[in-house]
Amino acid sequence: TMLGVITTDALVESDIWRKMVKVAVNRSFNQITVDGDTSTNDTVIALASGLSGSPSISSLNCKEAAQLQACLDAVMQGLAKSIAWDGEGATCLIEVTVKGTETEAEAAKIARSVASSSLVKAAVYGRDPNWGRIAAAAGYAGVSFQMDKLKISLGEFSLMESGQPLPFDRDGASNYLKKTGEVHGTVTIDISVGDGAAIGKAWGCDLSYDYVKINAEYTS
Amino acid sequence: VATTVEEASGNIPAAPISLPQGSWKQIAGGVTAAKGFKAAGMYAGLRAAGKKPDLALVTCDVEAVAAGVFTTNVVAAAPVVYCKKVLETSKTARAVLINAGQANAATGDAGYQDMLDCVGSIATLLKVKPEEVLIESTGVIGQRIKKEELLHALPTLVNSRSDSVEEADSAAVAITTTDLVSKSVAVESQVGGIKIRVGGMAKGSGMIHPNMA
Repeated sequence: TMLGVITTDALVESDIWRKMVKVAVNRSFNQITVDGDTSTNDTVIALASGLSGSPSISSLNCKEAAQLQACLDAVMQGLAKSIAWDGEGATCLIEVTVKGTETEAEAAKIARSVASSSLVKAAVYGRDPNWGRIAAAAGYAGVSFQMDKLKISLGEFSLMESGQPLPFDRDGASNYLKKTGEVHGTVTIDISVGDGAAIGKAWGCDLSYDYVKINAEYTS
Repeated sequence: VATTVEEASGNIPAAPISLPQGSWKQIAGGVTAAKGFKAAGMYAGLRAAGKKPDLALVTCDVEAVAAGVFTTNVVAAAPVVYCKKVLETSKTARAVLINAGQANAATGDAGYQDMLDCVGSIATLLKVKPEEVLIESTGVIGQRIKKEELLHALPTLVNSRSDSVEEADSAAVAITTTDLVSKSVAVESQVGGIKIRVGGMAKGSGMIHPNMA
């Protein structure tokens, strides 16, 4: 289960605040995954006191709304990433960035598909730079794209371009995963699927033996 | 901006929080960083084992404009059903009460009544209307909350509230379950040339694949 409480002293009208919170949640908490199980209790409550003395925000289409939205996005993304980082049994955070779609929602959908893939997660835990699993998870996301536009990078290692696998330093890429896991760092997976301007991100973690152990023995 | 793991109040460390780049600065504190908010976290004996804090409260000195997003799981916990219902008619809230240990999900009418009893009690203590109190629960699915222990702890919880960083940290620890770190962060920026703050806390480690609306 994920829970969140967000507070601000900005002054904002109710309907605008609710829309802003929804946008921020879709860019953060709704883009994380640990194990693919959606809880019965997931909740984010966001409260705005209005006590800062800032001008009232009554429209989404103003500079003030953009400023508050950016802060809200940042706080929620910071918290969301920390949940994925702390995933049960995880040794690293996985950050998936997808570019080249027409809409942010399409990019986000592909990114989450990759971050959710048990095979990708297990490969990262096994320190296996398995670009095929990444490509497959992008392909079944439910977003159409041209396979010959697919580009995949793992950290600094380019694994696929124009839909073609590239020769790469397998030991180096494996070592990147190993070193990142040793310090509980962030593995980055960058994907491009076309020429669109949209970008989306998702965050997950690797899948280890400990995940099963924790949940086989869980009581509270 | 990345911070190192630091010790939070309570008995688990604080998470390293990695924020995207932007025109804000990270500041100390979490849910109490913004003006008007107080928090508290304490051990109320709700967990099956251990003495980690398990009951948290966030309050606002004024009626705060409230928004909520909730799981779209059809089998929604009693607090989710309640909060959705309240926020359909109410635009503001004064408090959020959170317990760890039992999720109060799939607990039927009895679980819902447990939650209403908690809402009524905390509303009386805070001298606010029940519909100004929102609830979150986390823990074992299918188990009702330990209502007697929770109700017994509420006066202490209310009296422990403060706007300090320490109480924000305590609250962040108190909402955790299998989490190895607590999650809390705050930023300061400007809106219309005026300094504003946004803070927050979260929990989660397993059963994580949110689809909230």
